[in-house]
Amino acid sequence: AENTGVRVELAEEDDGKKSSIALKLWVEDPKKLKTKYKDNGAIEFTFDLENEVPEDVAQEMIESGFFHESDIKIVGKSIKDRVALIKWKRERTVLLQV
Amino acid sequence: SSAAQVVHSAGRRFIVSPVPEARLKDQ
Repeated sequence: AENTGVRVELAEEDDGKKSSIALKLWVEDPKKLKTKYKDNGAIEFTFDLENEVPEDVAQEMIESGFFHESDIKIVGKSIKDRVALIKWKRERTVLLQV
Repeated sequence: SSAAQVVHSAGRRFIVSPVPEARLKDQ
């Protein structure tokens, strides 16, 4: 995935079954953000892989005051890339099992 | 613990904790 300066990682082991998974997001490179990051640390949250949209979570983070509106794209893309990777890994695991 | 919790109006829970040192170095 493209280096957005915002890192999103799994906050728990993915058992490949649960649709809801814990993720952790933090800013690795504040210079890549358009606005100054308030150094809040790592933000942990749960994400529903089947029913949620990464951009909605990014919007909620902005409304909660973690990021400025101008950085919604970078935050949304960072979550989206990680979610795509998790889904890809799950699909690959299923294919290998078959 | 220094973890803080923020609950968004939509009901989502954000838990804020310090970024692990090892992860910052792992770039």
